[in-house]
Amino acid sequence: HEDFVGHQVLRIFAADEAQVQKVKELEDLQHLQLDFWKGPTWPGSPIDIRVPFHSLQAVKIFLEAQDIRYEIMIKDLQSLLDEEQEQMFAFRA
Amino acid sequence: QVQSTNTFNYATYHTLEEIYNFLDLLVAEHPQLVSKIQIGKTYEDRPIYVLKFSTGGNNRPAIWIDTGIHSREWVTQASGVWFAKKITQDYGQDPALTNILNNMDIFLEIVTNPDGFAFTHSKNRMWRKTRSLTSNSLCVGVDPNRNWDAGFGNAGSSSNPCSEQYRGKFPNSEVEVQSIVNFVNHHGNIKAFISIHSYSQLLLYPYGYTSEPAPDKEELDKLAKSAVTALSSLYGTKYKYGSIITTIYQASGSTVDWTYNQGIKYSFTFELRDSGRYGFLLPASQIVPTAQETWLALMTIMEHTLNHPY
Repeated sequence: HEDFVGHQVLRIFAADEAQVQKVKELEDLQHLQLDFWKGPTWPGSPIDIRVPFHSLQAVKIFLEAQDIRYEIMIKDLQSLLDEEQEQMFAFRA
Repeated sequence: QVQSTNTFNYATYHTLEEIYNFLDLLVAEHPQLVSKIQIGKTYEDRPIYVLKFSTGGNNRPAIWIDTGIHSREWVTQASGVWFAKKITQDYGQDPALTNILNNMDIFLEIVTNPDGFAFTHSKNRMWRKTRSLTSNSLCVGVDPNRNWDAGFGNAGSSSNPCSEQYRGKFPNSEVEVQSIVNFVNHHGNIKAFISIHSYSQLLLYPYGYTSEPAPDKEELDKLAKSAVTALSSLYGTKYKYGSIITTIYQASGSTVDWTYNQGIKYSFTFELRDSGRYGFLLPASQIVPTAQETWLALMTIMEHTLNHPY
């Protein structure tokens, strides 16, 4: 199984078109291996990105430097996945 | 294995094998109403099944519903299972659904991307695309919702095989897409086509590849409003509605743009709920409420389709 330990999902709130464009720039940075669950659209519309552990610091610094507001939507993805698996096993049992 | 669709647990997520077993059980329990059609085989050679709900007739006007084209959107496949059971329960009981099925057929494809779905269970829960290999690339899969022959290759899809929105090399390159295209073309009498995704609580209609309004925009908008109102009446889940391009973003090569261009007027795509901010990891406890509320919207669209023949 792919391991998602330490991956977080960030919910980002771009306040204006300039901030939306800044978040779009992140999409092009392949090395960060970001997974856009909800892509950038309009100002005010939340953007959800799954960020691997190794990219977390860079992304957060980028957002803070651009004064783009974000919150942590899912703190540790793997723990949610573990819960999901446990529940499925429990129902089968 | 579960021996009856009555003891099947609709409030948990299931593997591909469990869902395929469910299909067989449902067909066995309701042979006069439900049949299973194989419309193709996936890239990895898995069968692609569609349930046909029919009370008779020959090539009746039909409604198509698909779930799970993006494999990680597990609440959609789970909702599809619930819809299938709901149809068998309500036929003969609910006058509206009975009326629909006495005049039209319903086709339901619960696992539209079986390879991707199996992969989400075995290797990578976050997998979205198909599992086809691309020559000269290490990256796997095509976004099947960018692979349709409607504005294919325009903005709103990617030519990069490593992108989650990779469109593929040519329209219908994915057998999962081509199988539906063949089926729809061969059938020739599909009047409504509803493709179900998650998450972000939207009901969308064409177009996604162009800002040109669809010729039936006014009617589609009114119908979407009615459907969303019905949906929200159950649990208060808030939905937005509108054309794909104006409501979310430009997306080329998408399913319902193609179906609309084939003359299927009532072409819609849903983004189901995440009212708890879990994204693709919607807790299983929300499967049934999600399916219940979505069903009300589906009924609105299906009834409208029945009552507005074209």
